[in-house]
Amino acid sequence: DGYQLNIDLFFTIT
Amino acid sequence: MLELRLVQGSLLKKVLEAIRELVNDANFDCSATGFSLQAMDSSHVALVALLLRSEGFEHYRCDRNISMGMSLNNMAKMLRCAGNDDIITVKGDDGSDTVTFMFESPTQDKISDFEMKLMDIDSEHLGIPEAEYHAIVRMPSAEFARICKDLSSIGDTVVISVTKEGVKFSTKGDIGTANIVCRQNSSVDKPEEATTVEMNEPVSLTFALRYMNSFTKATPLSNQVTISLSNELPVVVEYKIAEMGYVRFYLAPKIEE
Repeated sequence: DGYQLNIDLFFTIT
Repeated sequence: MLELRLVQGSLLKKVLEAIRELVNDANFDCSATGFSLQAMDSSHVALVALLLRSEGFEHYRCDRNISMGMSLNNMAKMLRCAGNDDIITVKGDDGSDTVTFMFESPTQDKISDFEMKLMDIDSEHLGIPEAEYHAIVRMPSAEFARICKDLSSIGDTVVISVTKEGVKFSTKGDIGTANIVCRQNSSVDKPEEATTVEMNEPVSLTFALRYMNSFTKATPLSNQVTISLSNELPVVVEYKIAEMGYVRFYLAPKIEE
């Protein structure tokens, strides 16, 4: 069914 | 000192019901801009961003930026004690470890206050850049909820594909496959029943239906939902909160192994 990516890969910590 | 008076208290009740399945504990941030929250689910797959702008409150006093850690389940327990027509006021004091919710009936004959313990929550704040999306779908929120519910009885993931024909939601599971195509119908009489598809580039992305179904808990907040998609980026599922702001859910895609 595919590999689930994490959301924090896409946004940087401010 | 913090004092936020919301005449349409039911909005806050609906906001809590919209997000509490996804997030257990979160920091509510209060500033001159408004009352906001940003939190990831415990698996770091989805993120919720809430904004209730200060102008949407009848009275909004926030002397300095303050962050209040709350258990959303406990907050929901307290807000369920407010009537749907009640005015809700949120009160907090600097340095206090509690927040007070005051409920006033519309006729002012019943006034309740509930004091809730705050909690210390370590959370990272993520910067969410403005993005140009390849495709933006606007559709009735109830229709989107129905599609997510229907497909999750067949499969665990949904492929959302946007072409100039419309938007297609597909799934497959042990018992078979399902495809639901929604075409643009912006000529309908009622704007809340319209489906519109803006496409710059064709998009096809795969998402876990469990999260999509959780996002649809926000359906009572808005007649329409906006789904913004770009290849290889998280989808944004946005429910606007009339005159006040929004709840946005970000969900990371699944990719081929």
